[in-house]
Amino acid sequence: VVEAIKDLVQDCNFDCNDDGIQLQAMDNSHVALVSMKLSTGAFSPFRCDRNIALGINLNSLMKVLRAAGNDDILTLKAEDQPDSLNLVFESPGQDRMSEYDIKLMDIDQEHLGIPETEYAATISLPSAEFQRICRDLSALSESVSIEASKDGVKFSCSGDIGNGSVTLRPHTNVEDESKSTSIALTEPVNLTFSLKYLVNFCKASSLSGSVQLCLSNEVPLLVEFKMGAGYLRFYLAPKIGD
Amino acid sequence: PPKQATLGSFFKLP
Repeated sequence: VVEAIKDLVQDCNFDCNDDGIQLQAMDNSHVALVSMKLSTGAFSPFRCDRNIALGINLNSLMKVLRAAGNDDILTLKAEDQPDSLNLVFESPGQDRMSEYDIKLMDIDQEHLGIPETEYAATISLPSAEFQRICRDLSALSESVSIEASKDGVKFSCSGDIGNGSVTLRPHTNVEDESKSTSIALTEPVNLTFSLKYLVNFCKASSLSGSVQLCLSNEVPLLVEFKMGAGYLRFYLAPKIGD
Repeated sequence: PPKQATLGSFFKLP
């Protein structure tokens, strides 16, 4: 998760309570927002005696996380009114244990109220497919138009060297649900977004085999990666004409 | 060309 969001947001409050750990942060330009939830089910055990916000610089956190082995068991601990977050990595065979503390910071964060939205179009597709489309089209242009109709979803762009488009049609993979593409639509939508941000969101592709795109005309796009016990959501403000 | 909107115009600050 940290790897997936660290290029978008730098200083974040990890809000801990009985439900788990949540994070909401906007990028510096206020164009994109990250919203993450790791429910208690993601941890074993999880204990939180009182609500607490852990202000963490993600670059610092990454420096420490890189010291962990892929299969290590990670324990995160913070005291009441903490100055630091304690991280312990234990190898699966328990023959190696490393321990780090990283300094916490006070982050005065504006929490945005995200209205409950009934989106006009909800598209599920393999996350690798979405990543490929964003990468391919970003070679041609800074922006992509996403046009959803009952026939399919079309990603198109135009730039100095020419233009390009990718159209996906609904498709069911009976063996692997995450490889299916589905489109639920109440009305057609057509919106334009910055590819730079979408390419950035796709760093979360390794967290989930499928991704959900939720669109309504003239509102921010929601890109959601569902995780076993939580989610990673990205909101992106559209580009709007005159 | 279309202009980039910011989230503040869609989401409410508390």
